[in-house]
Amino acid sequence: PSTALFNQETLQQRLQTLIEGARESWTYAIYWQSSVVDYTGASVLGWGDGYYKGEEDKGKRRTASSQSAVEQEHRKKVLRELNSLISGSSGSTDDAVDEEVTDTEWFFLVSMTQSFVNGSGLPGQAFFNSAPIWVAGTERLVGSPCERARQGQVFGLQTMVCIPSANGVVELGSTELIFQNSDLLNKVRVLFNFSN
Amino acid sequence: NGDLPIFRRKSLQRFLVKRKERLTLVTPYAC
Repeated sequence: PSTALFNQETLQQRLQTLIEGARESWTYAIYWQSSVVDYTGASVLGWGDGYYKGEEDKGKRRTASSQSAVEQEHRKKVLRELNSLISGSSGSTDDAVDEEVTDTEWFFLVSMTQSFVNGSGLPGQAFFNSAPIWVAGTERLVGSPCERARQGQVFGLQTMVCIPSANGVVELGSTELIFQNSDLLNKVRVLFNFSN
Repeated sequence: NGDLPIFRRKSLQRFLVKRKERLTLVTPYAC
């Protein structure tokens, strides 16, 4: 348990090091934690931690969904409720929750509710096959058999990467088009091989 | 519901704090 707690605590620094130290412009990074769910040995990947950096060029891409007033009101309402849940005060007075919620912020938030059983989804496939998955380009995301990849494209992503590690999967996403490079794969291996 | 798993709660809290910082940077004089 102490090792697991230590790893949980350092996850955030590892994700931040990965994103802030990258040459490319990644929008977010998520660590999907692997755990065994029952006596059958079925495994599930659930939310471990995440680091959201945001887009370099905010105004660059706003999809139809983020421009709809109804959609924006819904997102702001959810953010207000989450803010109240976290701060424990009802009727949050925090101005930030009344600012526009971008597509990638929304995608990052929704990701916290997701999990992947036995090799399902992009993270599940990477973990199950112990092989990185690098999807670069709108067409490839749209054509992906994984719902999460298609969903990412709807929210403005052009690149999604899932890299398996000993205890889970590191996922990165970007609104920029970024082609596969070994530098990132090696960094993940060094940062997330928890045996070190 | 009120009982968020601890991992998510901490991630969510950090996301909201950093979002506020980002927005302050972008619109420092927002009334």
